[in-house]
Amino acid sequence: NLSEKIQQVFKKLKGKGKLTEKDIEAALREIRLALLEADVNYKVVKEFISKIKNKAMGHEVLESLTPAQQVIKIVNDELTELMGGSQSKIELADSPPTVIMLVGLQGSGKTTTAGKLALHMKKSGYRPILVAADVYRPAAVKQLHVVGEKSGVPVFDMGTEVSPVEIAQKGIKHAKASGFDIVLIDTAGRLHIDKELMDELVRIKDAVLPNEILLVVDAMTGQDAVNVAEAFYRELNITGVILSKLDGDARGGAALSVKAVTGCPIKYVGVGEKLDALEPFHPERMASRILG
Amino acid sequence: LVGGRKLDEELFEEIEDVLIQGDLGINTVLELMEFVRKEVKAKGINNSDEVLSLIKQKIEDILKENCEPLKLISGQLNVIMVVGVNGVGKTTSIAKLANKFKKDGKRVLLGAADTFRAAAIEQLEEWAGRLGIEVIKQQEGSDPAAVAFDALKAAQSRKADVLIIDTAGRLQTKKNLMEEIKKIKRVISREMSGAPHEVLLVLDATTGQNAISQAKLFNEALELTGIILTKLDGTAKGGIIVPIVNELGIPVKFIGVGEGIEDLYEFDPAKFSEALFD
Ligand SMILES: Nc1nc2c(ncn2[C@@H]2O[C@H](COP(=O)(O)OP(=O)(O)OP(=O)(O)O)[C@@H](O)[C@H]2O)c(=O)[nH]1
Ligand SMILES: Nc1nc2c(ncn2[C@@H]2O[C@H](COP(=O)(O)OP(=O)(O)OP(=O)(O)O)[C@@H](O)[C@H]2O)c(=O)[nH]1
Ligand SMILES: [Mg+2]
Ligand SMILES: [Mg+2]
Repeated sequence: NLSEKIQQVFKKLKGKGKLTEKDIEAALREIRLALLEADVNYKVVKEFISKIKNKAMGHEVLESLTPAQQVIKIVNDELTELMGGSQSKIELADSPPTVIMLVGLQGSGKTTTAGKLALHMKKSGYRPILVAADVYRPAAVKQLHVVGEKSGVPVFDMGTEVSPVEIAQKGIKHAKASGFDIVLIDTAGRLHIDKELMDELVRIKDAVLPNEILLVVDAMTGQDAVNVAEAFYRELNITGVILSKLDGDARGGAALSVKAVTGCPIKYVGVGEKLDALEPFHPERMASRILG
Repeated sequence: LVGGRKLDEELFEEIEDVLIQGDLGINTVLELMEFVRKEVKAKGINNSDEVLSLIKQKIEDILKENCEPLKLISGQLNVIMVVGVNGVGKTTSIAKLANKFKKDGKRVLLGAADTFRAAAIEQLEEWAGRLGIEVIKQQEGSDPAAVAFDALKAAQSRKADVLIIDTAGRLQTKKNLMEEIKKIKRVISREMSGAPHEVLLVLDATTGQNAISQAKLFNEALELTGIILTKLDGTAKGGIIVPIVNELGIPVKFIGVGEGIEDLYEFDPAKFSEALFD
């Protein structure tokens, strides 16, 4: 692992007495490799390395009896700080219902996550309702109904011949009239470069004024995570991120990339296919996972 | 990255960045850069156009080394199993494949062996309905191996040319789910010698280094015969298949470039290599 690699790097140089800047450069190269292997975007890696370079070159490291540990601590602390720090709870509306929109690429886990959030909200004492605004994917509405059944949360749908904008509007109206205080809108997966479909999301947003727009990102996403996050942030001003499929062994560097490029908090992580597999995001755990 | 530039360290760094961006992975990228630097020295290359075409050709060669299209055996049933982690595009790719075979005049049958995920059977049925193809299914929650078995018997009795089996998405690190997929393959091979004739791993082009672990573990469990690389219509390059083809020798047989039924093409190493630098 990275800690051992840096130990190795410094061991080779221990005989030469005090550590020099060149030795730290070697350690920084190992850190860069580790972050790239963890799928952190290469530009984010460059920025991160230059950020920690000064601290790593400081005399606390150069004169330390355990310089490798010092360097690892600097990296870990910086990663943890970068990924944490902001509000990680759902922003509730001043007057109900709170409207939450789930968006993201195809297959990232939106529909399943909508069900997980619905169950979580229900267990927390709220009255959530799910809105089926994916009219494109075969059996998407049925999928949300099954998910709703399993979580004990009702589903509002208008079939697949009505526009998602209208479904969202009517869904909110129905929620208000029936006393639901949380509305979770499941949208169709789409490419961030699909102008028409990105515009559709903007129109849904303008029509229902969500309190939260959550980008669902697959934890195994590679370098492309920055492109996706940047586009969704620019078009929709997303308010948060949910990292799905963290129960796999992907290092999850996409988490750092997405946070670095949007500044949005990662609010939850998906850790399984069942509807109770939703956990709050822990930045320090994510940091050590990324570092491997 | 434009041609007509002088050959300097900055150019090499830019090439490196392009390849890293393409998800080839730092280890593969370093190996490729090492190769390029050696060739540049050995052949006295002094212009950037030549360096670019050198690296594009090297990548194409790696991919061509293990490249073969999917070929159906004529005059008999061909069983194709489609596997992969969650959400990568298995079910959609099966619909696309079924469409291709049907247009070639083949009699196609589908097996809905994802008995776990919400509305998975309905999703496959909707695609099949659009194509006029039959789906063999059982209740949600039933044993997927039993569905695969039923589908195989039905395909044999109906004298189908192709049976494509859809399976549930599963993370490669989940031992019980990997045992389940091995069992599905065992049941198929016990019932028909030589089957399954194809075991295709579906990989999402947006996936990073974890795709290597996916390919390794699914290959160890099932002996993959090919890869379908989906979602290349996005901005992700899918470069992770370069180390996968290079190290595991599994050929990429198709690419998915959209959500429509026609959005499936045979893999072209030259086009893929070229696209890495777009
Ligand atoms: N292991 C695991 N699987 C997950 C998780 N979240 C979702 N999935 C699975 O990922 C697959 C895709 O999930 P969906 O909810 O259909 O994804 P989606 O974003 O709604 O897909 P589209 O609507 O087609 O864009 C399904 O097989 C889910 O069961 C997770 O946290 N862990
Ligand atoms: N843009 C694009 N989307 C695709 C492609 N292939 C599949 N999709 C979409 O990806 C999402 C997931 O596809 P599925 O076929 O349900 O994936 P799956 O692997 O069967 O998912 P699970 O069974 O839940 O594991 C759907 O929204 C598809 O329309 C592709 O090549 N390009
Ligand atoms: Mg969905
Ligand atoms: Mg499927």
